[in-house]
Order: sequence, then structure tokens, then C-alpha cells
Amino acid sequence: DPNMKAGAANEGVLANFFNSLLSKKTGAP
Amino acid sequence: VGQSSILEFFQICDIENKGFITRRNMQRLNGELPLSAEELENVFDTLDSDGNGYLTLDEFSSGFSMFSVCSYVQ
Repeated sequence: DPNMKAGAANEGVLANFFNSLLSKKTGAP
Repeated sequence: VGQSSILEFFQICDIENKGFITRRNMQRLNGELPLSAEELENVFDTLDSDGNGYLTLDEFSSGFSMFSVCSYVQ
């Protein structure tokens, strides 16, 4: 299902985004 | 990660302190976060659930909850 794949990709990007913000806040690499 | 951290994240994106995040604000994070312009665009579209072109703190924090529920926090 292409829609489900797109959803999963979005979750990954969202995870990347929030993890980057977390790293930025904590100063972790 | 508590509500204050979410607010902090929101403020990182809301550089002009307007109380909402625009697509342009998001693009500006390109140099600050290790995400491509396309990925940031994707994040914006995912978080902007009503599709009005503005990300409010509510939309931002529900996006964050979605991310937490998926246990992606490392």
C-alpha cells in the first residue's frame, strides 16, 4: 500500500526531526 | 520530554516569536538541523494537520506526541 509506505516514511522523518531537536537541546551529537 | 521541552522546540522553529511556524521558518532550520530541505518540507506537511500553512503549538505538540507514542525517542 503506497499510502502506508508514505505514512511510515513521514514517521521516520518526524522522528529524525524531533531527535535532531533533542540533540540540539541536550548538546548530544 | 515534558511540555516545557516541546515549547522550547517550538521556539527554536518560531524564530520570530509569532506564536506559529511557517513553511519558511521550517526551511530556515535547514542549516541548523541535519535534515534536507525536502525532509523539512515533509515534516511541516505532516505536522500541519489542517493544512492552513501555519503550525500552531497545538499541532506541533500533537505531532510530538505522535512521535513519542511511536517510541522513536532514542
